[in-house]
Amino acid sequence: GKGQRNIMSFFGKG
Amino acid sequence: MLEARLVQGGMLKKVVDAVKDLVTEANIDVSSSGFQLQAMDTSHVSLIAMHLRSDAFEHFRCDRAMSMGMSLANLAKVLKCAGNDDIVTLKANDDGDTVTFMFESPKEDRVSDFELKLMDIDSEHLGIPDTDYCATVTMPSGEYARICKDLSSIGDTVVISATKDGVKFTTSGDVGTANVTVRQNTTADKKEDQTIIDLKEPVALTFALRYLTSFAKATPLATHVTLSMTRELPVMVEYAIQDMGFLRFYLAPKIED
Repeated sequence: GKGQRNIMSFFGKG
Repeated sequence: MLEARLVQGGMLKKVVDAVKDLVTEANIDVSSSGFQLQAMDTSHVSLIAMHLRSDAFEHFRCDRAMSMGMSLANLAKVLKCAGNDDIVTLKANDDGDTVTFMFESPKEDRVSDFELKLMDIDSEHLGIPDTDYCATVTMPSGEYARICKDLSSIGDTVVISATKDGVKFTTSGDVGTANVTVRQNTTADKKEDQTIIDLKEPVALTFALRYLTSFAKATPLATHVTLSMTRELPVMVEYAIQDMGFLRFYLAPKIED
């Protein structure tokens, strides 16, 4: 199945 | 010190109403470029990015950049006391712990002011990279809201797939399945009914419907919404704040484990 990703796994700390 | 006078004060109400259910408290960053807000929802699945440019204001003075931490529920309570056509002026001192909102009726026969307490909020600022999106869909915001609402009654997740034939929203649940396809329509009589699809490569992504539905609370802000998608990256759902700025929502996709 598909898992919900965390937005922080795409956008690192800026 | 900060002084910012916004003739279309109703715009602020719409922005806050659009985000307050996703984010309970946030820093509003004020600088010479205007007002900016970046915040994640409590589950860290979605990200809100708002920019209201300084040139949106009739008068804008910000001597020193500052972060104003606020409870968005309390901010919404204050803004609820403003008339939709009121002129809103914000004032804050550089090291104060309050911000004052002044509301003036268009006929200038009623003036009120509300002081809102500020709070210290630790927030993590994320770096949003510039992305070349595979598919960009600009559609009537009411149509987007309707699709989210309709599909939410059938399922919990939606697959949004963009191909040369259009953009298809698919969900399934106990009831059965549902598909809504939106096609390009640049010949509608009214500009607000037009849909524009810019497709570089086909793309299909899976999202939680409840977040996409929540983003639709921004519908009163703009006639159109733009969905930008690229493989295995968050979708960007953007509402323009007239020519004054934008409210963008990013939602992380569901990906095969």
